[in-house]
Amino acid sequence: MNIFRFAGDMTHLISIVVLLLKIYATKSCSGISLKTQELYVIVFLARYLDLFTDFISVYNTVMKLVFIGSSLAIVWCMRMHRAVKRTYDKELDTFRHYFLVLGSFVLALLLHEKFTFQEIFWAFSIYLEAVAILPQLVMLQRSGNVDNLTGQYVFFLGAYRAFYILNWIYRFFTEPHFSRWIACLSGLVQTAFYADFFYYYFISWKNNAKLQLPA
Amino acid sequence: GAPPSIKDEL
Repeated sequence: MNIFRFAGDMTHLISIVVLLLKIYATKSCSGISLKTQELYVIVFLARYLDLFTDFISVYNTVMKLVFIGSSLAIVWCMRMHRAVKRTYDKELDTFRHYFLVLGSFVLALLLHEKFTFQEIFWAFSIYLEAVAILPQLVMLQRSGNVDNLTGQYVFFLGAYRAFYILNWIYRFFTEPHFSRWIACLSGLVQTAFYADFFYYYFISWKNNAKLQLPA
Repeated sequence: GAPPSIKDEL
């Protein structure tokens, strides 16, 4: 464990807390893409298959349970909670995310470290996580004005993988055998998707103005 | 032991 990775995990946790806060405090999920949340459930379930077989540390196990539990809770809330599901902008959340699942799985069948069930699903979860934010970013551009909590949610979500890239660079120099090209390339692509969002987020922060994404 | 793989990450 290094400071970059810990910062990344904490930033990831903060993004989930901000989203849960927004949904529970405002009893609204307006501006939130249900499709992105469903993709995250698939990412965590596919990646943490080793949850009960390989014990790495209490921290590792607890965080995996938190990520799986919170992503399921958010999807449940947006689909089932009476008050919240009414505020879901279904007509704005139109990204065909099934293609992202299919594409990531096909890519995992082609590009992986070992052709084993667990490795294929791990690579699948890495590729899917890189594109999982797309429905959310498309929805933000469609909905124009972004409320503060939603903007902060996306910002922390983008920042977490940026910290992980620093972590991979650090591990590359400190651990000779470290194999990381799948996660690193995918992490770079993932963070690149946030580039324009980060730009507009910074502008809105500098001008102390509301976050506006060009349609 | 086995080289530290990336699988110890979240």
